[in-house]
Amino acid sequence: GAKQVTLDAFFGPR
Amino acid sequence: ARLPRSAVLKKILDSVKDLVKETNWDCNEEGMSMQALDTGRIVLVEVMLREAAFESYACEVPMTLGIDMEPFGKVLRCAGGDEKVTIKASRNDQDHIELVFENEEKERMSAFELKLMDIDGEHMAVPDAEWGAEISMPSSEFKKIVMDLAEIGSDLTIAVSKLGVTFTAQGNNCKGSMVLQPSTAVDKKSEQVAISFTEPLEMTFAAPYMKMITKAAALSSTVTLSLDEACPICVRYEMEDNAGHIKYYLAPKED
Repeated sequence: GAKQVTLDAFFGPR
Repeated sequence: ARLPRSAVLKKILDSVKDLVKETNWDCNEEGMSMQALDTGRIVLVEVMLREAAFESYACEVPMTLGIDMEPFGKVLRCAGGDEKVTIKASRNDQDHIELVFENEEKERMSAFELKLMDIDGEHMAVPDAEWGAEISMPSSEFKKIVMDLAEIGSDLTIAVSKLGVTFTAQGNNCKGSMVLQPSTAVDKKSEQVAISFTEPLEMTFAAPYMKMITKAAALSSTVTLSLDEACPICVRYEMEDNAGHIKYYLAPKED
């Protein structure tokens, strides 16, 4: 099935 | 900070406690807010309680309150849903906060102290996305769809096209999909389904996380789903009278 991605692939640290 | 009823705070806690064990609450003149990641870094939850949510609110100096959700939940469970809640944080001794619950007619008052923690919570920068699609619908309907389809399969696919919005779940021995069309027939705003999209899209998410997210339905009768194939989904619950919101960003599953 599809693989879970984490938010680190989209959001950087502020 | 004084809330007219503890119910809102109880509901907020219920909406985040499965995802976040401890978090910093940032207090400033605007209100109280928190942003936290789950341990798997798959969902980010943001809560904003604006001054409008409070019967009275004063914040002379911005403060960050490190709260452990477990004891906070235990203290809040001692408050009746209709009891007034006052939270006090002193700038002099920042090692605890005081919570006072008052039940007007019964002349009952209870006071608690909660130790504060030193949490080095990292804040994530969430860029403002131009969303490919936005769906607003009754939060109870979204909750039922997610809970039902989560029983069918662990992946929840959300597709937006001119057909409407299609929720699909695929399991080993069964598959199910539910299509919602924009509803203009109903007049009550909170019952309407509205869909806007720039181009058709389809994304897949982990149903167990989406289930946890739908617990926030208690805070708002409507939910807004914002999707874009380049971003995590944003599931937003706006509270009435500009009192604030709870927003979740859930990372997708990709082939």
